[in-house]
Formats: sequence, structure tokens, C-alpha cells
Amino acid sequence: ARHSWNDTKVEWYTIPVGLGILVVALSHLRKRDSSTSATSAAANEEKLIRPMGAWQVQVLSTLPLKALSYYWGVFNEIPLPTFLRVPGFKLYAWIFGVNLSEVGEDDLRSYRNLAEFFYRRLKPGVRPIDPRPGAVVSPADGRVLQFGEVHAGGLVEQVKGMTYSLDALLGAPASGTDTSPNPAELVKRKLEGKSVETQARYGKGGDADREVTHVASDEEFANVNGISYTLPSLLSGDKDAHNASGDETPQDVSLPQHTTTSAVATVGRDLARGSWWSGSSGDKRLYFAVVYLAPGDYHRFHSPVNWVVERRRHFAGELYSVSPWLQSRLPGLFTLNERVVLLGRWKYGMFSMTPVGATNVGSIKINFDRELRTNSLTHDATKADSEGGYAEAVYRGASALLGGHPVPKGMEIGGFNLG
Amino acid sequence: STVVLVFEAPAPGPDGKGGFRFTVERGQYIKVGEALGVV
Repeated sequence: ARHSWNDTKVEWYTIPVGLGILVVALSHLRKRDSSTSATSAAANEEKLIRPMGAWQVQVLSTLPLKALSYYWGVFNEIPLPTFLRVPGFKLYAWIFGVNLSEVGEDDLRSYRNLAEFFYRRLKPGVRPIDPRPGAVVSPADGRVLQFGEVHAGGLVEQVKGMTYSLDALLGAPASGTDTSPNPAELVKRKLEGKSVETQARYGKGGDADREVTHVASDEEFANVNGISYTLPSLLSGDKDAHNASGDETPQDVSLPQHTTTSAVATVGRDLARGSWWSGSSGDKRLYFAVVYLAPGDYHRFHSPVNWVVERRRHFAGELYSVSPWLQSRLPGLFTLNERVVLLGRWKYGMFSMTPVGATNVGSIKINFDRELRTNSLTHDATKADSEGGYAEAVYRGASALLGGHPVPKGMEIGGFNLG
Repeated sequence: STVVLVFEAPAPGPDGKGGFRFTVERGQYIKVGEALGVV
């Protein structure tokens, strides 16, 4: 090879100028054709949500985020050796600014791994709930990234002017023919001594639901979910609603979750007081608020108001990071990520709360929804797609009177788990 | 992780009084139970 390389004579020829111009012209024509065909294809093609934006986003969207998140969770569930737990969690607390004095367990060794420490509870009394009846309180510890009014046409501003549509976030509005009885009417009919029929729909939305119709007996009204309260108390809202054992459950978020004995009464009182299901009198607006939880924050979320959760929609999307940096660069981020939409009503009308997952916290738990599975590698796409991209569960069976799950303000609803 | 709230609430009256109003600032750190806004 060396011999032939050294001895072969190199001869140089000049390229005819015409040929050079022809090659440049041809490449220019080809480029122009490809750009015109791309624009025409894009014009008539349905605009797909494709994560565009900064180059870092493009890199992100090539990663197997769900698999990364899933195995991140598996890794964090490996029990730590006891001697490592205290220094390990103190290091984590120092890096991410965790206030260890609020952590539920004084002995950090009781948390077997980071996943348990991440999903810790807080000490009783460290998160008092704003008592004002019209207050919407924060569902979680974190930073208020965005808030405001939903623009006409259902556009919600994400961060820095990026907007996304409400329908994309929550799914299409629930079917208008909602047959749920107007509970305020039910209560009033009961007071007039009329019989009341209530339907309870069991099962998940979209499945063959069993409609169960029965006449609500006096006992049922007086003893829904273990409550023994008188109907006038439900309407007047005075404090004689109590649970079977007679004690008033304190409003304290540190409780694992409010004992449901006071839940229905608390929400029921609100229900009967406001012009509940027909919405409040006068003009109403649609508002939104976005709270971002950093890695060191307490990761359980609580109810912002007294409301009834009627249905849940699980969108098994991607798991991009939801850091403020990415939120300001990836349009429609919240409509791309895995999320669990809780839809229901409060005394002024519609109310929804949507925990949105992220790469390191792919698993979302809802305490009263054992069937929910998020961040699963084997996602049941067919079912979700058949229902507009989400799997829906209806909670009407939870409380026939209220037509859903009653969650008083401050009650723990669920939380984000690692992985 | 992030929690997004979307809800209906009474609009402020013609005089700008009443109705729902936010009581937080953008970027503010908030804890469970503290008011985001009030009717």
C-alpha cells in the first residue's frame, strides 16, 4: 500500500466553469423544492404537538424519560443501611433545603429509603389552613409560578406568555347530560318529607356502568359515610354535624387523610349554603393557578377548598421535567406530561385540580382511588385513546348524596412519589 | 412536579369590589393551607 501510495503520480485537472455553475444551480433548486414541499405539507397537516423550542428540549425528547423515571423509582426503593440514613437524609435536606424540624418522624432512621423520606408526612399543626370560607388555599408547598384568569377561548398562560388550551389540559368538558341529582334539591325535598331517589353509578367512566337507583331512606341521609347529622344542620351549616363518636375532627393537614366522618358534613354544609350546583348568582369567571414543587418540598397535596370530586382523568403522557426553565421554553408542556385531572364542583361552580408528573416524580397517588396506576411502562394506550387520550373514573358511588368524593379544605388528597 | 388549579369563581363587581381576587405574587413561595386567593 505504501509503495503504491508513494509511487502513484497525482494529476490535477481544472473543472469547466459551466459544470460548477450547473452543480450550484441544481443544489439551490433542490433546496427550494424541499422547503416549499415542507411548508405545503405542514399547512394541511394537523398541527401535532411536537416539543420544539430550545435545543436542550430536542435532546430531552429523544430520551426514554418514562423508563428513566420508572427505574429511578425502583432505585430509590432500595432500603438504605441504617447507619447511612441519618447522614444521607441530612445531606439531601441540606442540598434541597428541607426543613427537618417539620418532618413527621423525629428519628430519620425510620425512613427506610429515599422514596419514603420523599413521601414523608409533616408534624401536626405545621400547616394551619386559612379558615376564611371563600379562601382558595394552596394545595401544596411550592412556588406560585403562574396565576390569573383563563382567557376567552380557554387559553391558559403557562409561563412567559406560553399558552395552552384548557381542553388539552383537562380533556373535553364532562357530558352536558350529567344526570347527577342536584344534592341541594335532594336535601330540600327530604326536608319537605318527599321521597328522594338517588342514582349511584359504579365503575369507571366508559365501562359498562351499573346504574343503581334506590330511594334514599332517612337513615341514609342521617348516616352518610358514617356521619350522624341532622338535615337542618346540613342546611344551616351550624356546628352540630359530628361523627358517630360525637367529636369534631380538627382541620389539620398532618392527619393521614381526614376521617371521612366529617368530610360529607363539611362539604355538605358548603353545598347546601351556596347556590351550589347552579353556580353562584351573578357573573362567574374561570381562574387558574400553577404551583411548582421543588425536589426538597413536602410532596403530598391537599384540598384547596371544600369540594366534591366527581371524576378523575388519567392522561398517560410524557415525563418531561416541569422546572420553570423548561416551562418557559416548551409550549404546551402541561398538556404533554403525564397528569391526573380531578374534576368536580365547589360552591361557586366547576373546580379542578391537576397534579402533573415529571421525570423524577412520575408516580401520582390519589388516596381515594386505588385503581389509579401512573408511570407504568406498559400503558393501556388503547383504552385511554378510546376516550380522548385519557382513562376516566367516575366517583359517583362514593357518596350518593353528593355525587362524588367529598374533600374538605386541607384534607390530604394524595401526593407525588419518586419514579 | 406541579399542581394546576382551574376553577370557577364569582367575578368582581362593576366597582371592582367583591368577587374572587388573588392574594399572591408570581414567584412567591407558598405552603399548604395558605390562601392563594379569596372570594
